[in-house]
Amino acid sequence: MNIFRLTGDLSHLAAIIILLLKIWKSRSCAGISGKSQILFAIVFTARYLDLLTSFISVYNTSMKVIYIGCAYATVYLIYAKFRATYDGNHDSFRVEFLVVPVGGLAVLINHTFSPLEILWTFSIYLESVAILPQLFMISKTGEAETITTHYLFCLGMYRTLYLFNWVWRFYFEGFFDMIAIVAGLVQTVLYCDFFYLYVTKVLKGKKLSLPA
Amino acid sequence: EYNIYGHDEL
Repeated sequence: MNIFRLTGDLSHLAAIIILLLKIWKSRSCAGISGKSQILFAIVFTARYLDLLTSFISVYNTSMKVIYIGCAYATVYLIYAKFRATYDGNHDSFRVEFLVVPVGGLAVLINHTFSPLEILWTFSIYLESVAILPQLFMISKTGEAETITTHYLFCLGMYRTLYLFNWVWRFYFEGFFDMIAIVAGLVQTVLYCDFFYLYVTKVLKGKKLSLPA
Repeated sequence: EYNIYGHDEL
C-alpha cells in the first residue's frame, strides 16, 4: 500500500458516496446515466468474485463489499426508487457496443485462460470505458449539475492516482500488470477533456455547460 | 512481474 493507491481508493469511495448522496438528498437522478451505473455494478461483480476464493486483507475485503453494495444501491435508486426522475431519453448510449467488444478482448488478451481471470480482465477493460454513457449524456444535454461534476472528478482522479501507484510499484516492488496499466491509461485519457472543463469552469464557480 | 497470487488492488 502506498499513498497513491490509498488516496486513489478513497477518491473512488468519495465518488461513489457523492453520487449516492446526490440522488438521495435531491430525491432525483436527473442527469445521471443509469447505463454507466449498471456497467459499474457489472464491473465490481465480475472483478470481486475473488471475495469467495481468496483473502488479501480486511481493508481489501471491506472496500470490495462497500463498492459492490453502493453500486447496487445506486442502480436501485435510479431504476426503482427514483425511476420517475430518470432521464432515459438522454441516456441513449448503446452499451452493447462496449460490452461485446470488451468481452471479446477479455477472452483474447488475458493473463490466464480461466473463468475467474477472464472475468477479472473483462471488468478491467469494461471499467475503462464504463463512464462513456455518462459523458455521452452530458454532451447530449450540454450541461451537468455541479455535484455531478464533483462525482466525475473524483472518479477520474481515482484511476489517475492508480497510474502513479503503478509507477511506484514498478520502481519499488518490481510489480507491473500490463492489462491494468493499459486499461488504466485509456480510462484516464477519457477524462482529460472533462478535467479541463472542471478546472476552467467548475472550480471558478461556473456551472459546467457546453457550447451549443 | 505479474502477481501470480491474485489481484491485490481494487
